[in-house]
Amino acid sequence: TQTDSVKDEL
Amino acid sequence: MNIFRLAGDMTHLISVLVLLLKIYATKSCSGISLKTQELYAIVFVTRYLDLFTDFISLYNTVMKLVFIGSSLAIVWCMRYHRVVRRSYDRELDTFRYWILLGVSFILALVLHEKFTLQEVFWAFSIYLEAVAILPQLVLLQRSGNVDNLAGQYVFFLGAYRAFYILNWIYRYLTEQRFTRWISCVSGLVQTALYADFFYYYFISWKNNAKLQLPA
Repeated sequence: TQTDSVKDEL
Repeated sequence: MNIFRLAGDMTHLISVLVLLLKIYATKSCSGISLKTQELYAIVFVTRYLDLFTDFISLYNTVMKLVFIGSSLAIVWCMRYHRVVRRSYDRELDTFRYWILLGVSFILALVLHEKFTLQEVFWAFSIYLEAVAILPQLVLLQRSGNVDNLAGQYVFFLGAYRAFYILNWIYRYLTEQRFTRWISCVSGLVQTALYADFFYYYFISWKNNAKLQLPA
């Protein structure tokens, strides 16, 4: 599962 | 991606373009704080450590490169460009920003999502960005008259994080597992620091007068 800590925001 | 975040990123990009325009068009950086520019360069370098490891999207990668490249270019210009550097208000830009760096780093060591190098530096960049504008706001108050481009630069820089707050609210409402407390709280503090600037900016815009910040 993709951990939500992946920073997709700038 | 949602409209609030896109608006925030575009506003942030506009603030960088306005600053680049001011420096290249007028060959002057009067009214711009080199310390704030250096803090922003540190913010982007420490926040985008995942630039070469995590590929989110072409947009994400391109924007990261633009922000890192422009902030370093502006710092280089203000320090070494033989014409621009002469207009730097060295004696007014005296904010002791080591305090901001130290406090942000200590806070990042205590408050972070995971205790890894990347996450601690990410949290550091979030806390640092919240206070990075302080040298610039102090410089504007000391230099009294604010030239249009410098004022517009600070205005757009403040507005972008306000859009991000709307983005976090939207994502919190639409995505079950979305929690970004570090970003949200820092973003609120960051935007609050602009509150008085926005007030005087609005007054000057309403009275069609020059922006005057009380000393």
